[in-house]
Amino acid sequence: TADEGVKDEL
Amino acid sequence: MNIFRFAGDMTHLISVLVLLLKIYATKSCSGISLKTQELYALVFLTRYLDLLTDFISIYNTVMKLIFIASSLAIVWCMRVHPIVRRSYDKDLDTFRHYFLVAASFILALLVNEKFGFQEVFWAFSIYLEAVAILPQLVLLQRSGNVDNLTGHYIFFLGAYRALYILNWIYRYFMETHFSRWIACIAGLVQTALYADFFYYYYISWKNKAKLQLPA
Repeated sequence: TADEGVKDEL
Repeated sequence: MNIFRFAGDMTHLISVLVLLLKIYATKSCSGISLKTQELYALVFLTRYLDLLTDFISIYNTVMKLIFIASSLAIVWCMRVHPIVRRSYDKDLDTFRHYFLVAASFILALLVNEKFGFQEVFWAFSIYLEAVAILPQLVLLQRSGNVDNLTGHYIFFLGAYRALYILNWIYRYFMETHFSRWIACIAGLVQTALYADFFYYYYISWKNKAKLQLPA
């Protein structure tokens, strides 16, 4: 899972 | 990635494909709000600024490219395509959507996760997406009868964010430091705007009747 703050959703 | 988010992305993709099918199959965009389509193009262009800088996954990059390309293609069709543009309900699509853009941007400057270029534009895209459907819903009420594909398009468009809300609830409980309260609150507002449409869509499905919105 992406770390904090990185927008991994569309 | 959880099932709710994947289902939400697929529902969103289906809504775009249904709209492209409607425009391609009927060579018409009657009943579709160009203003809403322009707002969606702006939403994707401002939300995916990290397309070239942050690589998350192949899936993430491919989906971003699909959403950007399809939203621009739809706007192009409705503005430029010689046959399709003729069926645009110009005098019904009169919502002043520039106010939505201005309000979303001002709110993004005030309420964001971090006061940075990408973060402000990300918050802007979240707020704008929440209200982008308004011109389309107004056009729907004015044009009265809705063709099936347009009705399905709006249904899938509304359903995708409802699935995202389940995704945020899931991530909130499953991941320690997950917090997307900006997207979550905006997502709740966005889904609530579809409430009456969902009701009339359900009625038309139950009665096997044409989708009718009260004028």
